[in-house]
Amino acid sequence: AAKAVWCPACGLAALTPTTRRDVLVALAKQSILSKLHLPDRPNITQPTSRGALLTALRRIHAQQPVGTAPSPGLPHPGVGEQEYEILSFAETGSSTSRSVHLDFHFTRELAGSTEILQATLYLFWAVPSPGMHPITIRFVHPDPTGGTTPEGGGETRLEVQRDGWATLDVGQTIQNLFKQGGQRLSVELEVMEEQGSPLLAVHNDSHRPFVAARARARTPHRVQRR
Amino acid sequence: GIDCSGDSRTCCREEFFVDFKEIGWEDWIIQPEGYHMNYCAGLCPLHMAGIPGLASSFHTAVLNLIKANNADAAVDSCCVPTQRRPLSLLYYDRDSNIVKTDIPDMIVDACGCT
Repeated sequence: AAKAVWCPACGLAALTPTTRRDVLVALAKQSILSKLHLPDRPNITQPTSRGALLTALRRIHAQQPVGTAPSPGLPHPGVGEQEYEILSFAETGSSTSRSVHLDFHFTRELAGSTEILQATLYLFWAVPSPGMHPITIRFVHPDPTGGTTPEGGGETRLEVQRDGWATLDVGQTIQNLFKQGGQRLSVELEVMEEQGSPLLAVHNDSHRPFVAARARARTPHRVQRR
Repeated sequence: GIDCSGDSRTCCREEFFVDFKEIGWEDWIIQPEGYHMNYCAGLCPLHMAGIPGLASSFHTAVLNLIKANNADAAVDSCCVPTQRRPLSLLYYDRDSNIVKTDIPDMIVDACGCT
């Protein structure tokens, strides 16, 4: 027993091979879940389709070719700091001929324990006629009563000129959302004119809107030198 | 570090692979297919303390000094990981988002006596 205090693996030798295997598998499971801050293994009811995933990965890689340095101004991860890359696909809410509502959900574990380094919203547009098409984008934060407050998240304008993917920096918006303890990012897209306005591809699986984010595990006692 | 062989009794690295399919985790972990966990096993006689792997470390030097100067304070040498690397995971989280992360110090690459 005294030796086991010093050598955690010593006890394994005394176990039968089957028991030893069971202990190690249990240890591996526990270790992975605790490092991912998950209380239990996630139950996946609606896995993202392969088409949507591959398109998203191609888009991200097209913007950041292999071997490129991180964007200027982004802090490098320190020793032992855990980084996450997150792909969140939109769930479509109510929509009209002029507006679309998108929802992105982030888990409590990520929202509560990470800081956002970079986040980009990817939207695929089909443009029926050439020219500039202005689109208003509103970020809506849920209020405590379960409703939404459009004022909470800010508003921005996007100009769409041709078919294809458009990107928007949403790093600060998600960081603010996490700071307020939120887990759901709601986005309302509104086109100006009804005729000849660009269409957002939301139902085509390989053109599903998504957010690609880089986050870092928040260290409780970070000391900064001024 | 030394990898364990059939008749080895001294400190070595035992390979251990957890297949995610076998434990029913392949539905939420997209990549890799398993976890090369590995662990350290075997004996560390006192004369082997500090080798291999930690011979030049400050802690080994301090422990050896304590042992040399005070027999009562001597501690048993222990077979522990001396080199580890991260485990890269691509997985679905509870909201079906796809997350990629490197969990540090998860794979035992080498073992040695403290």
